[in-house]
Amino acid sequence: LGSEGSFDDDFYSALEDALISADIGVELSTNIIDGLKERIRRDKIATAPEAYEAMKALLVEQLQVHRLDEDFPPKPWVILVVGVNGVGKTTTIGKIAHELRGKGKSVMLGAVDTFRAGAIEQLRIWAERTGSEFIAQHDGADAASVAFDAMEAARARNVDVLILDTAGRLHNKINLMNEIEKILRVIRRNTPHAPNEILLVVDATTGQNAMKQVAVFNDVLGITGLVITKLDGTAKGGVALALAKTYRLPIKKIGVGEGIDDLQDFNAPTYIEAMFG
Amino acid sequence: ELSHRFDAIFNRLRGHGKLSEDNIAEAVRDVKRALLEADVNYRVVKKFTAAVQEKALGAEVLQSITPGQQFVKIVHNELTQLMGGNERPLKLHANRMNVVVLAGLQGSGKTTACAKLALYFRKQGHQPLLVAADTQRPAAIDQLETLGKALGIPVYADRGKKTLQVVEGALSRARSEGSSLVIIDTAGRLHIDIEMMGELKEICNAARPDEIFFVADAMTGQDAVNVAEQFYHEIHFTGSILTKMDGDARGGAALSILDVTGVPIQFVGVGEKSDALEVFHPERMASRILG
Ligand SMILES: Nc1nc2c(ncn2[C@@H]2O[C@H](COP(=O)(O)OP(=O)(O)OP(=O)(O)O)[C@@H](O)[C@H]2O)c(=O)[nH]1
Ligand SMILES: Nc1nc2c(ncn2[C@@H]2O[C@H](COP(=O)(O)OP(=O)(O)OP(=O)(O)O)[C@@H](O)[C@H]2O)c(=O)[nH]1
Ligand SMILES: [Mg+2]
Ligand SMILES: [Mg+2]
Repeated sequence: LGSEGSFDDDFYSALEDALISADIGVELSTNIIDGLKERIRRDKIATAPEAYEAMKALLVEQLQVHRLDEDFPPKPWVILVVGVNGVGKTTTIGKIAHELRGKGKSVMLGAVDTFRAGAIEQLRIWAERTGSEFIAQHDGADAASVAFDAMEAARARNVDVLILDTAGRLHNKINLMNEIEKILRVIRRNTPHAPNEILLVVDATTGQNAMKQVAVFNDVLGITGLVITKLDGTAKGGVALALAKTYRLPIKKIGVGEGIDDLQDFNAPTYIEAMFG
Repeated sequence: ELSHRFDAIFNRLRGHGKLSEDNIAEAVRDVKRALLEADVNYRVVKKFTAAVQEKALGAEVLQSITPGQQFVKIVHNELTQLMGGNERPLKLHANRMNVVVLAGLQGSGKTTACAKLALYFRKQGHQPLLVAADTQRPAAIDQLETLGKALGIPVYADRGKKTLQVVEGALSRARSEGSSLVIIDTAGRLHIDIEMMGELKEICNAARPDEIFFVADAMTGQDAVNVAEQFYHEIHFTGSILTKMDGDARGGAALSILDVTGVPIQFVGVGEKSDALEVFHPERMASRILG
């Protein structure tokens, strides 16, 4: 016992199933199992619980991506929030605003989703709930022009943080990706240091399509961080591992509910423990 | 019409004259991988590939002179059978009031689907009434009212009332106005939220719907099985709507949902506008999943 012979095919096959069922994906799951076999050999792991812990340690390693936070953030600190439809962008913005307000920051929310029914009103409610300023035009207005207005208003009112909500958009829709690229250009032209953060919101229930989402949004905008939402469900958000490995993007926050407080900092060991506790 | 992935599997098999059991096993592994990459749940994949392997090891394939073609035919047939095997028409009646309820996870596309169904059925001669029974999401009522207004379809709403009161009020109004199709939008909820699933059961008991649609996002991963199973267990939905099919997700969740509930997918959402609703095509979905 203690060599790689102590675990049979069924053991590894069951682990691989567990990885796949967490949405880690076929290729990465196979790599993880290969890595585990190597580690079992190297560390002479002899028991199933130890092997399981070794696998979790491997998974945690996959998720470590570091990016330093600003010591002296410029003002306004601008966060652009993007992602496909229904993932939780607007709600996440409300939660982030609440967190920032709790730290004594002044916050402004910009309603750059001028397309979807009820989007402006939804964000306005979050602004009210969080004591944030609110800037919007009207349904059907040009999204980039609202972004411009928001930049101007944030500076004029001297807010610490401006968070821009954008319309959900499928990454395979060229005209919609052109629009978000235009919004980014307008922000940059207005304020060269902005946006300071471009957050892509990903739904934890999403399968392998999350890889394509990140690929395209990253290619078009240059994403600086991910938020993974709806981890309070039964989806494990395993696709985060392949995302971390492939794009080296930090997961900034996770969403764990629909309430204003349901936002947590990302912590790799906690994430993996929740996945395979 | 077969997809690229299928061609690759087929071509690998075609290289051989007659097939050995090993050839078949390898091809089945290829299919398994393709389905997993398409987000079909791993348990559903195992069941599916076991069925394919069994059929493929039959005389038909092993003795065929075009075994590759035979194998691909088996896979495609199994898949199409699973996708469309439960097809049935909607239980909506011409000369009375019909009620449908839409339910599903947060953000799956229910509110949008309500407006789409309203337009779809109005074109068929129905008089729809949309019901804004999501009393918790910020501006959910505004969202449905805006959609209804743009279509010229009435929306029943009662801000400040509880969900069940809204449902009762809506049914009452529908009866007095002679609406032929009451479409009830509900709040997104987790299948593991006991309280909210309880509320959903109460909505269905009060509404006594002719159809209950489970609304699911086409990009859902492995978790689709758990969600569908639980929703089915609680409310025995009668049909599914797969949304955001205009995206590029392979949509394996469709297979998982069909396999685990046996309930037909009736519609697919193919865009954000109210006219972006299509009837489900099993054959097309099978090709898409295989990639
Ligand atoms: N359970 C749960 N629900 C969430 C979470 N985050 C958001 N939601 C819900 O998901 C649904 C969609 O959230 P939105 O904030 O409207 O999503 P969005 O990305 O802005 O949607 P679009 O603007 O339409 O693209 C709402 O019902 C939210 O309450 C989360 O972490 N957990
Ligand atoms: N591209 C595309 N977007 C869709 C489709 N169906 C819905 N959406 C979008 O998905 C997002 C969520 O749709 P909603 O109708 O608000 O979803 P919901 O299930 O009612 O959300 P909750 O009430 O918060 O649970 C919106 O941005 C919709 O425009 C579709 O078929 N294609
Ligand atoms: Mg939004
Ligand atoms: Mg809704």
